[in-house]
Amino acid sequence: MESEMSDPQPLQEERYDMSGARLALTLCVTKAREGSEVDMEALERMFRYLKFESTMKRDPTAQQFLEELDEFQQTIDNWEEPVSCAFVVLMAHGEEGLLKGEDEKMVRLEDLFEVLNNKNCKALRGKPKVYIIQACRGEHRDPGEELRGNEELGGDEELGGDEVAVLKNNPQSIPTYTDTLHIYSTVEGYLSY
Amino acid sequence: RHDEKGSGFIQTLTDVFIHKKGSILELTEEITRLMANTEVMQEGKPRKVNPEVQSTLRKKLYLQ
Repeated sequence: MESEMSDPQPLQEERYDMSGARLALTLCVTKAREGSEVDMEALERMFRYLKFESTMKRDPTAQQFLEELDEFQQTIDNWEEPVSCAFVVLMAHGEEGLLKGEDEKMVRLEDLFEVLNNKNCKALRGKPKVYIIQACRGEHRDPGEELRGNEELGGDEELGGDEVAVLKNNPQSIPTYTDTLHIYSTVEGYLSY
Repeated sequence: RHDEKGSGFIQTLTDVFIHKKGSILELTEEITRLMANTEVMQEGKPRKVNPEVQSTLRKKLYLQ
């Protein structure tokens, strides 16, 4: 049993090859979502800086969320050069697992995520797919929990760029749901062996 | 969202992805840390908002 007690070995670091094309799609419902144009500008700046080919669509209906994702998948699969990575940004009102289109109808996030998975998008098979979802997932509000003296948050640190649209640091409280890592043995809807 | 400044989440995320170096999981930790240090006021009451990351990445992803 001594071998089981040997020193832990460092992880071998493997990186995704990012030398190919980077493609991004942003779908944003701006209706009754003040400030969303500012968010889209910030995303456009970020994608330009990170050398992504960025496409932005405003005010999709629930059906158009799906159609735009389908079109994005076809664009990726027909891209002439190898594709390294895709970003999808989804911004709308929402509930857990659902986004609300401009037409007030709901679309399931699961259906959107399916479009670019390894089965449905060959050019992205084994390549990183990053989803950024800016939407409500329910009605709960988090007032935070008070910290004791020895449970300090990090100090004030300024970001190098644009100011964030939130109030400045409050070291007395912390969100209820941090410092937890969720590790599931399988993805939702699938068996675990 | 702030009418003129946008959402804390997107503004923090874009700032971190542009101005910080590290793997994307390290950057999302930084976003969570920064958002934990801040609060928003809603109807006169302080509120906390933090992102949740679920990952099935098999390798390190570096965007810079």
